[in-house]
Amino acid sequence: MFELRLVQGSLLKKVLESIKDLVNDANFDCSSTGFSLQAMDSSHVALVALLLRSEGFEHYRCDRNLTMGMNLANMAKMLKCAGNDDIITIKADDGTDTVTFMFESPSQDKISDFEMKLMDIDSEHLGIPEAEYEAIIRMPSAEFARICRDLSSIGDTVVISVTKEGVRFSARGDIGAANIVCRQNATVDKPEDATIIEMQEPVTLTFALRYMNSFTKATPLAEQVTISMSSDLPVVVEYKVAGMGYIRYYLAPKIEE
Amino acid sequence: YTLQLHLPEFFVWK
Repeated sequence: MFELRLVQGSLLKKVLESIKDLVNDANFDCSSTGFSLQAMDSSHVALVALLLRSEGFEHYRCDRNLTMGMNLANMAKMLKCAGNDDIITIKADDGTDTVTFMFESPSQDKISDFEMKLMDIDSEHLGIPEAEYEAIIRMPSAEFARICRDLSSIGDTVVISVTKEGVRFSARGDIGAANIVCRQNATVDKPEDATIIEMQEPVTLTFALRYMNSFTKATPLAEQVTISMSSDLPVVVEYKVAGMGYIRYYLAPKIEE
Repeated sequence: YTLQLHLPEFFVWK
């Protein structure tokens, strides 16, 4: 028997909105430590890793490890039927091939039950080593989303370059070129507005903007985004899920030919 | 011209 109950159901709604455009079908891994997922997009260029720890739920029961294969678009459709203030419960009985989503309104005067068939998806997990990154940028998530959106109107590729001056986002295309430089800015009154750059080494990497824009769908989850870079590794774009865990996106770089 | 790399070139399959 597996059951989780999340009082702040809106978090789960936002999580699905953050991943459903990148990955079609994925396995949710349920264990005593929590509710997680790791899945690559169809081209194996990007990967999303989700972790919601069990202690972050109001109620969490997982009698034995369980993998639930789901079509994320269908799951998102069902979660869209939950109100932003609803309590969301997900449960699956052992040996059944369905999962139930239950939505309770705050005043408990409306209870909804949605049942979805589970899928058999062969899980393709990658081993992602913990790494020391040469540069780590923490900045307002809305700012990062704005930069990715603006640069994608100039070109389809962004060059991210971290130096001691700050972080530079560059794009070029048929109509011209654009450079956006963000400097370290720790002296703000609200910590969520700060831009903090930890740089061990200067690093420059090139990425496809369409994946970066897909990652920024997670912006509503967190005020800040962390971008970790190293010369010979995929970039990690991480959004914390308030007090529960995170959504991490990994993106393979492009190289100049 | 930029060549898009893929994640399995960096991370090993479990």
